[in-house]
Amino acid sequence: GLSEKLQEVLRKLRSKGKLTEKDVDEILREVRVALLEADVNFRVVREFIQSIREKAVGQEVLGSLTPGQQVIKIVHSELTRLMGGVQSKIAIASRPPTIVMLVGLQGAGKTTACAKLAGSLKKQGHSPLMVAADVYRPAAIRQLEVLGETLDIPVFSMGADQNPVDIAKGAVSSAMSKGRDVVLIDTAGRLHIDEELMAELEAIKAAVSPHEILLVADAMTGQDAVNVAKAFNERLGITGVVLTKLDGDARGGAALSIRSVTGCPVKFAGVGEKLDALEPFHPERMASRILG
Amino acid sequence: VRGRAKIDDDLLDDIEELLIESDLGVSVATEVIENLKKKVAEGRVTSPDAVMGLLKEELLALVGEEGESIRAAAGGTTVIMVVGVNGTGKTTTVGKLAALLRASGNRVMVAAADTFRAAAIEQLEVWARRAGAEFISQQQGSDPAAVVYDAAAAARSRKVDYLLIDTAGRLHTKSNLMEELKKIRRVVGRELEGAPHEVLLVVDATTGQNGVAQASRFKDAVDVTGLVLTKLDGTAKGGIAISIRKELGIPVRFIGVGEAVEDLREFNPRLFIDALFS
Ligand SMILES: Nc1nc2c(ncn2[C@@H]2O[C@H](COP(=O)(O)OP(=O)(O)OP(=O)(O)O)[C@@H](O)[C@H]2O)c(=O)[nH]1
Ligand SMILES: Nc1nc2c(ncn2[C@@H]2O[C@H](COP(=O)(O)OP(=O)(O)OP(=O)(O)O)[C@@H](O)[C@H]2O)c(=O)[nH]1
Ligand SMILES: [Mg+2]
Ligand SMILES: [Mg+2]
Repeated sequence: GLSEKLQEVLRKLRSKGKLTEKDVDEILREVRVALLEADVNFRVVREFIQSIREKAVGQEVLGSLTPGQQVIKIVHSELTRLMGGVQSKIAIASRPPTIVMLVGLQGAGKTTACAKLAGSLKKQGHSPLMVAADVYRPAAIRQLEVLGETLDIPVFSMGADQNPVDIAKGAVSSAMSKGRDVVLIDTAGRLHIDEELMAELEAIKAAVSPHEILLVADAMTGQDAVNVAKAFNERLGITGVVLTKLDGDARGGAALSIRSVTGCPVKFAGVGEKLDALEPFHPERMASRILG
Repeated sequence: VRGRAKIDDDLLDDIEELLIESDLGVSVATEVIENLKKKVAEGRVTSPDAVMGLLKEELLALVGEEGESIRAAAGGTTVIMVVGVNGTGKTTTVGKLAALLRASGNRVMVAAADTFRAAAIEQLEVWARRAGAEFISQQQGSDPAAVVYDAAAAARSRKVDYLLIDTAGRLHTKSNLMEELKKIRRVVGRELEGAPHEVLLVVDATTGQNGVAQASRFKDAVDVTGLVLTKLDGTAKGGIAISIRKELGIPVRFIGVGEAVEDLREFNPRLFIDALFS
């Protein structure tokens, strides 16, 4: 539930019929700490608190809630609103194949997410094709192939000596000739400040015009989440986010940071290492989790 | 925060923002600022430059002024166990560390104790080859403790200088997986004198406050002796390492600064603190 300090402040203000500005500031100070401890970006928190302050001053008792509890209710609903609605669909193209590209920092969970998405699409009646476009990481191609074998989903690969742009193009032609209706391109992890590798992603995008470009991000990411999301979005245009490792106990403030700086929907949540561990992202649950 | 004319609330607010944005966390940042304010009030610092100097000294004291090197076995094989949550860079770090140890002429063996994740064994095998290290593995899905048992026996009979154990990524909240890690530690401890001599927790520099919970749980389970902070070649500052050292006393031993075999450096506290302000 809410942090001890926040509960303490609410207890102290319990008997008040109406909150003064000073009371509201006291509550918002603790909300600020809670959000920062949850890894929401410093500036995102500042903007958020300012917007809440305007709504919160002058709150009166409403029903069975104390004014303090009212403020928290406003914080929670505002957080939920900022998280966006539930948008957990891959945008299926009117003419197949639908092309999905998975991008993000090293180790975020792209390869695993690629397989989870492919598995879920197969269950929904699609015929997905996974593409091994990571030619750098040792045994990356093998990793995707093993996942493909487990799911009985084909993996397109041209080995580690080919250019990822050519691999992506080859995969799309192969999908068209073999009737695969969704192509999921697993790309190598890279830093948003690596000029050469970011240009590679732009080249893949230019070559195959993906319908979805999903940023895969780790739920335990801290303040750096805004820098990463901003860069990937500015260079590529992200259409959705997959937030991974939500089965841990990270509060996941990165979700709010990413959403607030890109405006992109968080579509899916990775909730485990197994291939069925992918859920639609739930904005309200995330808001509660962030608030602590 | 550079080139300021006077010490005022604005300067202190900017310092607080910088510390929080570097992932030190609110409570550590607040504590550091409170200490600075006290010293300013006592008249111990009178210029913004002096404040910055004091701030750096304070942070240096928190992260540990001296880098310490890897503990070696008294005789026989030194065992280094590498642990951490998923995707932080353990396997890559084991490869880089093997190469580093090989460069000073050591005989190095690497054990593939991640028998779970797809192609984890193959990935480590490539790294072992790059480093010129011996490689011990079993089939996919076998008991990691059995791999470690084999590796310990081989290390003993071949008189290997260093045995590096790569383990599967696991979230610290999964008790069955933490039990598996404890078992791995017990097995290597029985088979090799004093093992493991180092238990390195690999933490991604982009990690936020959850890093403290990770370090705490892993420390409780397998007594972590040092940290490897990876992906510092990105834009994250890795300030979580300061909180981890402050709260749990675990020092940073190495930093990862890239994906190539040479991208592992011994931790230099002063350079790390300087980088927070660049
Ligand atoms: N617990 C948990 N682990 C996950 C989740 N998603 C991925 N992982 C694990 O995180 C680690 C990294 O996953 P990968 O799929 O290899 O990550 P990646 O982004 O492809 O990595 P690079 O290609 O090296 O950039 C693996 O151990 C995965 O099993 C998740 O939702 N929960
Ligand atoms: N930029 C950068 N990337 C790194 C660094 N260390 C590791 N990586 C990359 O991070 C990704 C994950 O590395 P792994 O070594 O597979 O991580 P792991 O902890 O063994 O992952 P699991 O075994 O799945 O838990 C790979 O793409 C690595 O190349 C580093 O210091 N800098
Ligand atoms: Mg991958
Ligand atoms: Mg590994």
